[in-house]
Amino acid sequence: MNPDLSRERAAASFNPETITYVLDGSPERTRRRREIENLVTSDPEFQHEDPNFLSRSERYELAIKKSALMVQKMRQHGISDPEEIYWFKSFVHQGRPEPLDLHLGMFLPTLLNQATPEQQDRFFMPAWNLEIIGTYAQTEMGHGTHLRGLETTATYDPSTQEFILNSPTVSSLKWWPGGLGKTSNHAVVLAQLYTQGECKGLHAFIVPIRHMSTHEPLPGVTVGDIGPKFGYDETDNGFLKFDKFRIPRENMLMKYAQVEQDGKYVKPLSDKLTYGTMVFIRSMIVGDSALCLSRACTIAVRYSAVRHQSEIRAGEPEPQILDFQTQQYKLFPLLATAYAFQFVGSYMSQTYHRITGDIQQGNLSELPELHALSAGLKAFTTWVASYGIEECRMACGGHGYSCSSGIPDIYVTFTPACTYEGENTVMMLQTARFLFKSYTAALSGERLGGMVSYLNDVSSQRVQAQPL
Amino acid sequence: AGQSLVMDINDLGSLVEAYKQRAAWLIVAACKNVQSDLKRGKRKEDAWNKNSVDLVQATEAHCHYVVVKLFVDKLSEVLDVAALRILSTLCLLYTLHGISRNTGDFLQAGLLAPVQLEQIQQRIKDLLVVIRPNAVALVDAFDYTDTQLGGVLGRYDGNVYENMFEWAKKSPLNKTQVHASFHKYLKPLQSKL
Repeated sequence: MNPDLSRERAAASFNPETITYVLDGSPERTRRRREIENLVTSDPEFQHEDPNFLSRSERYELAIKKSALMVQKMRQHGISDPEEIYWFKSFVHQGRPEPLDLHLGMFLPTLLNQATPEQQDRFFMPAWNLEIIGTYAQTEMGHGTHLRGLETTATYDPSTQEFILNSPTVSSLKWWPGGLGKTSNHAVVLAQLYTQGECKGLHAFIVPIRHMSTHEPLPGVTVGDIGPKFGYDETDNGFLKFDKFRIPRENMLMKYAQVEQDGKYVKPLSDKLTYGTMVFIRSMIVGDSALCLSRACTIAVRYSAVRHQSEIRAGEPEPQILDFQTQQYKLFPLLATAYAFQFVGSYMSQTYHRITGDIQQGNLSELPELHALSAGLKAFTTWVASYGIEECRMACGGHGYSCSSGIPDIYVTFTPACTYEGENTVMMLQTARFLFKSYTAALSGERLGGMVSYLNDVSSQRVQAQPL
Repeated sequence: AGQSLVMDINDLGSLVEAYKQRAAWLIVAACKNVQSDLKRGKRKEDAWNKNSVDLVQATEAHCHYVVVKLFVDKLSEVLDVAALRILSTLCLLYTLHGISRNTGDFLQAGLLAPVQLEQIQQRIKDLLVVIRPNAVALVDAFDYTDTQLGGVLGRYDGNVYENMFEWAKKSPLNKTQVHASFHKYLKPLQSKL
């Protein structure tokens, strides 16, 4: 043990274990998390060469190999609780993305939240057993955050009771979905639904894209990898093009909206229900902001305690970098932010599960605030965390730029969160729309609840606005 | 002048109130600008776009208030006295640092007096000193293994330099002492020059 770190740990005024329990929620959960972690770290089959020394294709192959092993081992160990799956997966892939991310994190939850019981019978078990490997194809080359602009069409043909999927323009190609390029054989596709000559807006369809046994693309489907990105080497982000590709009527996810055999359209309770998966992911991203920022802080703080440079008093030995006030001023507010985001992340996760429980009971009253809060906090925390990880890298000097520090990988893995699942500025404006509605409602005397209840006071003019 | 909402800059409760009032103040101002544009006959979309910078700033302030509020709320759940003390210090640092990065809002909204900003800046530096002896223990509490950190700089045992050297030796470029390109390109070049 490095003597500096020994001394640092001896000087602490508290036992880190007690705060670990706070972060996990209880000593029991800490114990269980470590138990699951040990299942991975003590398993020789999960050992491998440092991915930094592999090519992109090798990193993708290693990730697939580990994912296949991961699924088998989770079955062997009887791990099925969603949070424990999340832990196991993050220990196997060391926090890096992997080709099955969207299958586990979006395709399966979408089946659970948006499929009818009949559709779940047909698709869920094959997907759970990875006969069906799915992704979530929403974003297009020309449209991402602005969902209403998506161009892929699904036109209902009552004579055959099928939907005809089509990519009318090059900008309508599905572009970016993780696991789409080479891994998946199915996709949840978001497309503009046309039936009886009318456009009914975005709906979700389960679409087969590769042959279940040969894994070859199906006729009418063009699919592949979009090429290298700024990181995310392990993930085959892909493109997908439809040429009048037909799927049965029963493949439209019909829990909330339906198309009957004759093409008649039945509206959903709320158009926000289609976006349920996105709200779930945004809630999770808030937690990811905390995880990635706290990893970067861990590296930067420990290294700053080990690293000796320069001098504070002439003639004395080189001091620890962490003794310079400027280094503390860089790192400690970020450390405090990492803790703040850990608590926000667990709040968002609890709130998401509580409100989706209410939705299952038909109570949608808190859906608008959940939608707005997850969008705003996703943007707020990812902007701050992305900047913070970069600050931690620079606080480590030149070695922070080496992949041996671990920070470049944390950064390139995390920073896409500022643009995926809703570009941050657009997210902020979505939340602003909710705040504007709340403000207007408060002015007309409506009582607000939740995190905007403080706007109730504005109707009594306690807050005097001055021109910005 | 000199009036302010916050009486004691160490009082987390009144700091949360200040963040709340700052958010309300920015939201009200941005919404009023939108509404006055609508009254002047601007189309909804144009009024929205014309005020979108203010709307984003107001929303950021709302999110900032939510984060501060949740941090303070969490403290009430921490039972261990020593852990509560250090987390409260972190929470105060996060809250004051957030104000120091957005002084204009808090001053314009009349939530803080200028003299308090100097106190806040000084208080932040005092808090750095308090956190310094606990910094390593605070990151240890995140409980990441070296594998999860994915590198050698943040190793739990702190033996960074030896392990960085071992790491570099494994780089594929070091598989041979002399890389094949020397004989393919440099050697021939040298003999031609």
